[in-house]
Amino acid sequence: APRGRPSAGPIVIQFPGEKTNNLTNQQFAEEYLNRYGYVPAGLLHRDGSSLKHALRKLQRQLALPVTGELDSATIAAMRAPRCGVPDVGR
Amino acid sequence: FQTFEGELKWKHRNITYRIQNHSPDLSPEVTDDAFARAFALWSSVTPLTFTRLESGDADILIQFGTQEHGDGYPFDGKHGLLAHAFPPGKGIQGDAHFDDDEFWTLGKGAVVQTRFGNAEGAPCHFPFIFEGSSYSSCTTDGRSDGLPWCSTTANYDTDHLYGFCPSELLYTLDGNANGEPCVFPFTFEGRSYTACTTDGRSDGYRWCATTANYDKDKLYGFCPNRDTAVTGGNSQGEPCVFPFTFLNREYSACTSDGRTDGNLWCATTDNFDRDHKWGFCQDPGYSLFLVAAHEFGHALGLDHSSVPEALMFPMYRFIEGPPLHPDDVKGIQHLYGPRTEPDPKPPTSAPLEPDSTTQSNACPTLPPRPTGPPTDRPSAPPTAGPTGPPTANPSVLPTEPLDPADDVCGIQIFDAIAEIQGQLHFFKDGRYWRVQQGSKARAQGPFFIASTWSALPRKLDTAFQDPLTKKVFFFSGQQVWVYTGQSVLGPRRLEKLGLDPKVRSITGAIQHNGGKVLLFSHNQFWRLDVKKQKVDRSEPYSVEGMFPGVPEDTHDVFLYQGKAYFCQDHFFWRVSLHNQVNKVDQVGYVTYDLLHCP
Repeated sequence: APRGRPSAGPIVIQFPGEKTNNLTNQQFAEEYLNRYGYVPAGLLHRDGSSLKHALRKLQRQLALPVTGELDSATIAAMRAPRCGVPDVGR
Repeated sequence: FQTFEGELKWKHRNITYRIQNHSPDLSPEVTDDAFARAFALWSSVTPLTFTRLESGDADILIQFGTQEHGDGYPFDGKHGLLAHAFPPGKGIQGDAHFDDDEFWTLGKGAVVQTRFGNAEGAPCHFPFIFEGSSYSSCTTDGRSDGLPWCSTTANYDTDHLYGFCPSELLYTLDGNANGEPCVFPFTFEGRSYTACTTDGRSDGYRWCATTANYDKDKLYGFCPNRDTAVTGGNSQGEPCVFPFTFLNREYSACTSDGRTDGNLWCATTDNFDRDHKWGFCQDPGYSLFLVAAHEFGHALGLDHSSVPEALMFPMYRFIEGPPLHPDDVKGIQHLYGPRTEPDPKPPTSAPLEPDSTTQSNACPTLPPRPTGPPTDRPSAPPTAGPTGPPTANPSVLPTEPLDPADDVCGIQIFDAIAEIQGQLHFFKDGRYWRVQQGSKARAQGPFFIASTWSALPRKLDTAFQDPLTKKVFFFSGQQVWVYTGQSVLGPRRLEKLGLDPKVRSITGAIQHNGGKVLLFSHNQFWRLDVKKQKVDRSEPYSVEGMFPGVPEDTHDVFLYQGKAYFCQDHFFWRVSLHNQVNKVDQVGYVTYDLLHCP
């Protein structure tokens, strides 16, 4: 039988009309922390400790284990459907 | 619980709200009821009252929108961010906005509330049985007017309880036409539209005119989504088209291929690679009642809670029980105090979803909102076609009195004749009749072409059904329409099929094996590849050369029970196509031999 082409894995495409969502978990988390008020825009890039601090704050607010790490439970919580009102600040 | 910084709250107790627009996902009655119940949650534990205003300024303005919707806080497409609201105050403060890229339900899938019929507005019961077949969505089977309907019990055949499903042919939302249904075709900026459109808008909402000419009358409404509609993507409100081609593969069901998030999607034309039209397939959706209750908490002054079981927790969670947690009650009573009267005021309308615990058995007490004069209301129950598969048998006849044009036996020359779903269809001046294969019974009809295939003009030249895909092609003048079930592609110009612009009309069609169809225009024909929707070559073949013995200038050619019929005047020449030999084996009368007229 003819041999199929070797699989290159599932093909992922950019669907028209849909915002590009190829952010890494780190980028996604930074955007989320900023959007929902856990850290002011731009401050995360100065040092790693601000990310840990913001993550701890988020984990407390969302009743997650407080690790200060971008673990799978935290990522899953960030990707869950939610209200758009910021959790912290106005 | 938390309150907003500065403990923002309303200074008065009689809070007003106004629903500015409605989501196409839900009927206005279900939406209004969900909001009323959401407010009632808060009024049951506080001294606050909530009064709905139909116009003017209200404390809480409720709005559906997508992406950037005017407040500088854009939504993000399907999933993710669902809604937001502003704390109490003037202007935009207190307002609640809902992302209409979400699929709004009561949390357990599409809510298909019926109108009219004989089930007093009960919701559809899926699946249901009609003529022995099981249906999991609304159908137009059994009707000739194109209106989707459903059974409101598990078995229509035994219970005969039915209602009409959301459709632009039944009503519109908001706009300025008082909910009147769409009128097709309608004219907008000089162009003719045969379906709802997003043209002329930047928010992606589908609309239609409710008279034949929007340019003149300026009357419009928004189209409700049918229960088969996709959400999000770039084809909101359109139905999936199956099968569809994606990366050169054919798909007959929703798929998550091409995505990393596992969400199911489908194309809304038969070829994604070509048309790039797509949307998400239906899922349980988000409960508008629960999300609204949360947002109204913000609108009253509550910030997000860190108690996961609380309604004011920021993440969405579907629950069927009473959604207020003691933390929510403590929070709202911190702002407004407890309820002082002994009996909480009930919601302004009876719940469609008793205690939020049931959906399919819910029995609404609101009467259907009138959408036009009584004569506009469909009142005939869905009826079974005489024989054959249910999908092919619209059988409700036009209600006008019979006039000579309705007598099929009085018609000498038909515009087009075609075998569709095993039945011979005779088209003439906006009407059609059909004859059951092998039956000696008189033709059924007339039915209105516009009711069954709303995009088509009155005068057709030719029609045929592709035996493989079941798509039905209609030709009129230099235009072609392709129907897949109820969805239509077109009109497209004949040139798109690779035909010379000089071809003024298609006068007949004969389906061949292998996805080929012979398209006739008077004395010549072309071979159409149905899959590619292109003719094989630009040079036509001669009818005389391939079909010796048929008249020179036939006005209609069609295939029926495996034989080709060439019509001239009220006669036909039947050609047997067996063994590669095309031979006339009968000359007969259309009226007597095909229509069985006396």
